[in-house]
Amino acid sequence: MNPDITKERNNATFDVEKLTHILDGAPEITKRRREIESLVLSDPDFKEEDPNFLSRSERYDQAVRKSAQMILKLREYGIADPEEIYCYKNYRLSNFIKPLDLHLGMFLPTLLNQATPEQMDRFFMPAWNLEIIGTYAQTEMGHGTHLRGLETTSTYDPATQEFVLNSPTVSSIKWWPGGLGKTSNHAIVLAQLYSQGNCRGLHAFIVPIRDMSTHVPLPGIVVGDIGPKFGFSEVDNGFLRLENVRIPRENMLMKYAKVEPDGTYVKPPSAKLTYGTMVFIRSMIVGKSAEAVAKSCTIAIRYSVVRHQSELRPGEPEPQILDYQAQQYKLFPLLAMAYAFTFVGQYMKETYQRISGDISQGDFSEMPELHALSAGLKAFTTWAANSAIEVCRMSCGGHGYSCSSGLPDIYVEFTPTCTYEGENTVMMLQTARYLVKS
Amino acid sequence: YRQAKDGQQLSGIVSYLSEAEHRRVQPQPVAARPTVVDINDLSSLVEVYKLRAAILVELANKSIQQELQQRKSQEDAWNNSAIDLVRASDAHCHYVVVKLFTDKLGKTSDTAIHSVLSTLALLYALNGIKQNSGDFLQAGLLSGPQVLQISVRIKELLSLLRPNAVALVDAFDFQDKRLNSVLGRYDGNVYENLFEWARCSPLNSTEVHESFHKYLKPLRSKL
Repeated sequence: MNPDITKERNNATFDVEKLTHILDGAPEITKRRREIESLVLSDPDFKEEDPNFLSRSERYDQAVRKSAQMILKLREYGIADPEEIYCYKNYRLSNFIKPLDLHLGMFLPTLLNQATPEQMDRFFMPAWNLEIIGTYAQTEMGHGTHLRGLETTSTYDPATQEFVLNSPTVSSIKWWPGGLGKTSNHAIVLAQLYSQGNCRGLHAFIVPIRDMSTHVPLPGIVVGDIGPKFGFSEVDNGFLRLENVRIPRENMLMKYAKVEPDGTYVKPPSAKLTYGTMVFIRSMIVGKSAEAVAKSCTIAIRYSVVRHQSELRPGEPEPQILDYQAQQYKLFPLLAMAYAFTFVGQYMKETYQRISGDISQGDFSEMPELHALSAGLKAFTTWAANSAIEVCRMSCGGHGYSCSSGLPDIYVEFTPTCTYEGENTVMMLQTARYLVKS
Repeated sequence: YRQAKDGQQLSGIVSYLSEAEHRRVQPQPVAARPTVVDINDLSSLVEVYKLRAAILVELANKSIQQELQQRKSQEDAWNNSAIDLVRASDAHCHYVVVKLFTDKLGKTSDTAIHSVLSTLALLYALNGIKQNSGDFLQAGLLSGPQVLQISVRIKELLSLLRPNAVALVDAFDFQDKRLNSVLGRYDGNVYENLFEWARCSPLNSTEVHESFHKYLKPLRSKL
C-alpha cells in the first residue's frame, strides 16, 4: 500500500462503511452488491484481455463471448431481479456497453410491456433462450428525438393481412441501435402505421432481419455496422434499410393499439403509456451520471494524493498535489456533485417506482411532472457530468491522457448520454414547456 | 407559470411558481427581496435557488409575451425564447438537486457523516451560486459583497474537506477491476503499475517493430 494513501485514510473523520451504506441505499443492498461482485471476480470464465490492447473486431468478439457467458451465469446463479441483473451486467462487463444490451434492456422488456398473451407465447421463450436475438430500432439517420418525424412506414395490406415495412428515403434508414449491425436476427421496429389510407402514428412491429439458423440477412433487409465511433467499440451499432418487407399482422405489438384483419384501427387507451419507459430510462441515466462523476473523482483524487510535484516552500519536499488549493478547487466541487447526483438518482428511482404504481392504477396525475423532471434532470446531470469527467482527466496531467488512467474510456462511454434517449437541449425545452404551462 | 399566474395553487415540485406569483402581486418594493441570505444555512440557500428558478421562468415567459406582441406566431415566439427557456429549465433542475441534497441530510443520523455531507452540500450549493452569480445578482437575490463572501467561504470548505478526500471517494466502493484505472488503484501503487501496464502494450511484443525493417531501413539506403 502506498504510504501517502494510507496516511490519508487514517485521517478520515467518519466511518467509510456507513457512508457506503447510505450511497447504496441500505446495508443489505451493499451486502448483496458485494456478493454479486465477488461472484464475478472469482469466476475464471470471465478473464479478459485488456480492451485497450485489442483491435475493434477483437473487442467486439470478446464482448460477444462475455455476453454469452453472462447469460449462462445469470441462469446458473438464478439472478432474475432486474436491479440485480443491472448490477451484475453493469459490473460484470466493466464499463463497456455490450452487443446484447438492447436485447436484454429493450427487446425483452418491450415484449413484456406491449405484447399480447398470444405474442408472448410466440416470441418470449425463443427470445429468452436467445433463438431470437432482438434489438430496438427507433432512431433513423435523419431523425432521433422528434418521434413524430420518423419516416419508416408500415402499411397494412388487408388482402394478405400483412404489414409492408419500408424505408422510403436514405434519411429514414434506421441508424444507431446497439446490436443491430451484426448480432441480432429480429428487431422491434418503430414505424408510422398507415391503415385504410390514414396515418395512425408510431407503432412497434417485430421484424425478422436475419435467418435464425444461418444468420444471413433476409430478403429486403439491408443491415450492417455503422463503423467506428468515439467509443462503444464493443457494440455493433447498426443500420437497417427495409425494402418493402412483409410481416404478418400478428407481428404488430398489439397489447394497446390494434389493427383488425380488415384494417380497422383501434386506438390505445392512453397515449401516455409509452412515456413510462422513457421516464424509467431517463431516471436510470441520472444514476449513470452520478456513477461517472464518482468514478472520475475516485481516480483523480487518489492519484492527487500519490503524485508529488513542484514546491510550496523553497527547499521543502514536493507536496502532494492535492495540497494545492487550485487542485482542490478543481476536484472537490465535483466530488460534491457526485454525492448530489447519487442522491438525486436515488430519489428519481424511488419516485418512479411510487408513481408507476399509481399509473398501473390508472392515476396519471403525477406523470406530467415526473416526465418533465426526468427529462430536465437527465440533461442537467449528463451535461454537468460530461464536463466533470474532462476536468478530472485534465487534473491528472499527462497521465490522464493515457488509456491506463481509465478516464478516456469513462468519457467516451459516458458522453453519448447527452444525445441518446433524447438530445439534451430538447429535453430542457420539454421541461421548459411544463414550467411555462405550470 | 401560466396556471400560477391565473391564481391556481400548484402542487408538486413546481409549487414555488405559485409562491413567487403570490409574492409578486403583493405590493412590496424590490429592495424588500431577501438579500440577507445566511450563506452557511442550506435551507436559506435552497430558498435562493428557488427564487432564481422562479425569476428565470418568469423572464422566459416575458420573452414569449414580447414576441407574441410583435405578432409572432406561438411557435416562433417559443423558438425566439429558447435560450431563456433552457436557462429556466437549468435553474429549475439546479434547485431540485440542491433541495434533494439538503433533504437527504435530514435523514442522515450519524453525526460524523452528517457533518462531512453537510460540508459537501454547502460546497455544491455555494459553488453553483458562484458559477451562476450573474443570475443571482441580476435578480437581486444576493449582493456584491455576499458573492465575495461566498468565494471566501468556498476556500474554507475546500480546506475542511481535504482530510476526508480519500475516504469520501473510498465510500463509493469501486473495486479496482471495475474502475479499470492504474491512476485510481486502491493501493495507490501507481508508478510501478503504470510501467507494467505500458510494457504489456502490443507494440512492445517485439523489441524491434517490423516497421523498422519494412520502412526505416530501406529509407536509409535511398537517402
